[in-house]
Amino acid sequence: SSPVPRKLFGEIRSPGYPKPYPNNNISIWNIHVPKGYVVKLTFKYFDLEPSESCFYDYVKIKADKKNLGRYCGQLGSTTGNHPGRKEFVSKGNRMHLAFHSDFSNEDNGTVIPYRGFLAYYQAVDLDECDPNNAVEEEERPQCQHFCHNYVGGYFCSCRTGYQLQSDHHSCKVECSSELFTEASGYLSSPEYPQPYPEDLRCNYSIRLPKGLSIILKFLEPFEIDDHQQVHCPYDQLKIQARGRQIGEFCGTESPGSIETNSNEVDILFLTDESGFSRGWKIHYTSEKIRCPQPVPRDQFTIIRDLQPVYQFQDYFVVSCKTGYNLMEGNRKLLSFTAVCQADGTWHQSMPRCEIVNCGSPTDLTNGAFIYVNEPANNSYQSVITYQCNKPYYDIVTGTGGDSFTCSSEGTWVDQDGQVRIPTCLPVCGKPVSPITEVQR
Amino acid sequence: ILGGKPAKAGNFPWQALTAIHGRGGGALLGDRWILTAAHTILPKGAGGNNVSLEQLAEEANVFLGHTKVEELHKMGNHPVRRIFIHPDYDPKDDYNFNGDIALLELKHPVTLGPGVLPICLPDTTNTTFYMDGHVGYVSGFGVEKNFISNKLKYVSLPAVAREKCQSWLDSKKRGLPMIFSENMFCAGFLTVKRDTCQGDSGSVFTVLDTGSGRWVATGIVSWGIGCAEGYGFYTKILNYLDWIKGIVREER
Repeated sequence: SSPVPRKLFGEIRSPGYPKPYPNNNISIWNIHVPKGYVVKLTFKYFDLEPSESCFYDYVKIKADKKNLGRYCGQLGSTTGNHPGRKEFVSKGNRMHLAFHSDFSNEDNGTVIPYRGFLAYYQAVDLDECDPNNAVEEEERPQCQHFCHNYVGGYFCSCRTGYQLQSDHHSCKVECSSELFTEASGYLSSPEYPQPYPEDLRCNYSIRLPKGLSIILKFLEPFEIDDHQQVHCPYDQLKIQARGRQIGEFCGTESPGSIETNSNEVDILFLTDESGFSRGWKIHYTSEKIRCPQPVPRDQFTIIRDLQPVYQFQDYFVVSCKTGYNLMEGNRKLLSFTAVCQADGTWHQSMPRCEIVNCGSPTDLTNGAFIYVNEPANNSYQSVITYQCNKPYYDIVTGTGGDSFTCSSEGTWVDQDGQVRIPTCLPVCGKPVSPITEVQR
Repeated sequence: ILGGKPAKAGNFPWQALTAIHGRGGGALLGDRWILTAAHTILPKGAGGNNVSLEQLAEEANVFLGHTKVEELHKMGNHPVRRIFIHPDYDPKDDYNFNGDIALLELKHPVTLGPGVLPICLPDTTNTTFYMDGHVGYVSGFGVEKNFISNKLKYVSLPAVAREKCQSWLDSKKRGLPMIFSENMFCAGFLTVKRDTCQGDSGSVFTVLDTGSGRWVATGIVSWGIGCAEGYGFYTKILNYLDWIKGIVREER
């Protein structure tokens, strides 16, 4: 009896092979390959004395506490049991070989020199994950969720939300800190749509870059233990955005779609010690957070290229109708742009448009001005006319005339757009009371 | 003014009363210029009194806006910024009043009204105002019957043909070799006692341009031999228009 060293392959020869084996011989080999492998044995050469039921000389093979057969004879012999090219595979990592020869090999007084056998064995990877390969019930690898075979071994893993335990086989629900950072995805209660386990303290966190708003869409079925009179006394699904709870759900009526307006959402799922509800599943997506639709403060404000929706990083430009100034408080603005921020607010509030005021017209030396239209003020499109103190002065104007209009630029301009006001020049040689000769 | 009439308010609103070297007259041009005779500023025969024009401007008194001297004074003096004397005027030549024209620039423009209005200058092409017999009017605060007048007077005088002026001068036996240049004209009568006199110098000889309806200054009271003893002689403004406009425009 000789143990075979724990190798991955080898050969076994009958005593004296290739010389004829001796009589009255019992030889035993115990093949032992490393764990994770099985033994596969084949006979390269087999030449034993044939006999009925291999009564005289034989090779007996055993593995996994089972006889794999008793073999003798020669290739082509009518009696005996030649193994041929048969492959002997164990279920475990051991195989037992026994050779027995009787007292003679004579046939009708003639000694026949049977040469024996030469066998090869090799270690073949055992797929521990195949339940058919289990040797015994207690040895069957029982990964609770997933089994992964590799050459010489295997390992277990668990479904999402479960954690492999220290025994490397069992899985326990682990949902206390699930983090999602993709722009969209799915999350559900453990085992969904199978009933969720008891005593859960699940916390699912969705964290996206600033400026994005998370949208939660509940899928069917939606089923959480509830009570007719009391709100969610047993199990609760709580949704929080930026630390503020926006809803607590249970029952069988799906919450539908929820726009959180937040880039950070936490979903807490708490269950008690019993229940048989199927749980919930959420498909979350994200989009750029939206800002309120800009609304002009007055009828003179123009929002350029008004969009139907404004989202993070979008902007709008405001101007005023001709003759109006952009104002922020008492400050005149040359331009205005507002940008939608990551928190869904505009970085500046809407300005207003105020009518242009040209101020009081320049006084005309030796003259005056009058307002032509109503109301008589200095606002955009007001019109004044300059006059000189007649009959002592005469007005001298540019080509634009003596009427001035308050322009959109905030200046008084004549009909040619010029700002220079007329001049009053003295009228010469026109006495108010000229001498009058009466008597001739 | 000899043989004249008192002026009423508003008859001669351009009339200025000057007090530079004694009483004189002037006429308002525009709203800040006084046209007058150069000899009211630099009298002939003043000797070696070399006062600068800046000093004279500082001390000059100009009054506008009334027919009464007392009221004129009450209305206040119009300060003079600068004085412009025509370069042809020679204060040393007692007998030649050629270039007897000057401009005073007021420091502040005057506000026109019924009592203060400017006189017009003649059109450069119009020489009819100087034709023999063309009547004009001269106003002034000058001497009348040996007394200096406290009220503005005026007299109408006809312009006289140049030959008559020269002929009359030649006939004068006083022996004053007065020069009658082409930049002068004479007006008045030989026998009628109507004339300008001392104190009227600088006042303007005006005519009514019937075409435009405006009164136009054609001359400046300049010199004469006595008063109402013959013709009076006036600076011919028509010949100095370029000089006047040049100064007024440059100073603008």
